Amino acid sequence: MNIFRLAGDMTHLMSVLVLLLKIHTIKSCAGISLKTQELYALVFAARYLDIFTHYYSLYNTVMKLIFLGSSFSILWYMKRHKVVRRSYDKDQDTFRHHFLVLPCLVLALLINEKFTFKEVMWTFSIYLEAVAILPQLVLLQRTRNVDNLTGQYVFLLGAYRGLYIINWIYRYFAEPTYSTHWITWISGLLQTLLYADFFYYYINSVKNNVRLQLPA
Amino acid sequence: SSQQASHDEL
Repeated sequence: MNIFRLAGDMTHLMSVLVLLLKIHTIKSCAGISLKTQELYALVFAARYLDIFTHYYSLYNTVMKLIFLGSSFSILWYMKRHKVVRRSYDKDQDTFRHHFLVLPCLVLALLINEKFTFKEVMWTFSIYLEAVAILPQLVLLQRTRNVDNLTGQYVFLLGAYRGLYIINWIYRYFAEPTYSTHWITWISGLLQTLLYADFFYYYINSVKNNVRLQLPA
Repeated sequence: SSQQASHDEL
């Protein structure tokens, strides 16, 4: 475990906590895409199939449980909580997210490191995570005026991906047994690039101390 | 194995 990987995991964890904090304390999920949250829950469920069959470390198991638990509680809040669900921007959150799932599954069946059920599901989760933020980015663009917590949530998610790339570069040079991982690297790079536009506007808004506003 | 090296990440 290197510092970049740890920092990446911590920003990822913070992004989820910021989102839960917003939902739990303000009792609002305005500006949050349910489509993206559904995709993330699916990503974690598909990737962590090994949670009870393969032990890596206590850290690894605890973090997996936190990510699974938090993503499904966010779904519960947005769909079932009687106050929170009323603040959901249903009419704006129209991205056809189901159309992302099938191509990712087909791609995982075609391009993977090993053709086994667990490995294909793991690869599927890598592909799906790369594009899972799209409904959220589209919703942000539509609402344009982004509240602070939502902006921080997306910023932290982007930072997590960026830090993971530095972690891969570090591992490649520092760990003798670490070989090339094109599937994770290319997917991770694509995912980070999707945030580039958002990052530009977010950093400008922080610098100028104004509310984040995305162009139409 | 190299398989596990990428799978120890979250």
